[in-house]
Amino acid sequence: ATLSTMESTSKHLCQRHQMVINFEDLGWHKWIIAPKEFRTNYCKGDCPFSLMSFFNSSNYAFLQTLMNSRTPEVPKAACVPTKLSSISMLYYDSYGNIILQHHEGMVVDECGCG
Amino acid sequence: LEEASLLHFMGLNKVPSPRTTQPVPSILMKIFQERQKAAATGHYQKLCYVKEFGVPGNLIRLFQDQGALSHPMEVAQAPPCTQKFHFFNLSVITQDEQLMMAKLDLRLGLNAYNALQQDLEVMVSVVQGPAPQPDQKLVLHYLPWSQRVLHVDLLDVVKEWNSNPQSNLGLVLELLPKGNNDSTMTIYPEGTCDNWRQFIQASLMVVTLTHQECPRFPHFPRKRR
Repeated sequence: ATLSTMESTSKHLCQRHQMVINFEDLGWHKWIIAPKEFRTNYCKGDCPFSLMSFFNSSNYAFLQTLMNSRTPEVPKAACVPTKLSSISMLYYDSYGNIILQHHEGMVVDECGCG
Repeated sequence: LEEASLLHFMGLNKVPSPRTTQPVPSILMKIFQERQKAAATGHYQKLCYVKEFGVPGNLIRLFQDQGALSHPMEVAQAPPCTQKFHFFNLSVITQDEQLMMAKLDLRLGLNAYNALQQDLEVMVSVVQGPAPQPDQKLVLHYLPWSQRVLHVDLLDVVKEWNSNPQSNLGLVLELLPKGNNDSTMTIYPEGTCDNWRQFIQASLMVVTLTHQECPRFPHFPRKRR
């Protein structure tokens, strides 16, 4: 397929972008004891077919993007988290009990076309 | 609504707004900080064991004493006041959690004993009948003069309360002069009952294991066929 002439410049390509979740900003600081905030990322950017091999993309992302070049109704692959990690949280519940629990999938470590 | 659904992953059905908040015990903050350090250095491991307590578990709760709310009768008790009721609302423990530890922490404030010369015994009993007098003595602890904190293992009691919530009528803590089980003998702490009671703080530390997070650990004892 011919590649679109307007190939995305690198800054529009799928990548992770730093984000800090601050519970005071969310208005949750009254019941979340710790952490007060934590660093994570969000995923944003284009998944053009030509550069798919540079991303830790999945096979179906290749095929889906290939299909997009033939039938535009099929969307390109999306820029999504490909590696997550967890954090522990210390917080109050509505009865005033204190809970310490580990929550999976809270931090985005890596992004890719999926 | 969005916020509630967002909190669902934390097992909460609405944004918590606790009326009173108990202080965070140092042991919980220590466990939290160790886990954060492990996660930050990439030594994330499946957290299904609480080494500080020596038990399997991935969910630690410190239950707040709701005794004052649930036992107005003790307000009517005139001096000498040697009883304090404690109640812990365990309804937040879900069915897929396995109880691994339940420890009652009693902190006996200094002020309540200033004027008392004799050593004291602390009796912790399970309230079993509608009448306030407990039928079963759980633990008879001798409280040396210097000791201020008592830990009482309540795992069996909490398992019973969790499997049969109606049986959870709370606990009674009683102070008696040492070696004298005759509760007619009285001790007069300083001041009024409320003054005495507020210096007795109780909380219940519970560790549970959810098999969804920790499939490796021993499952519930299977019912024999």
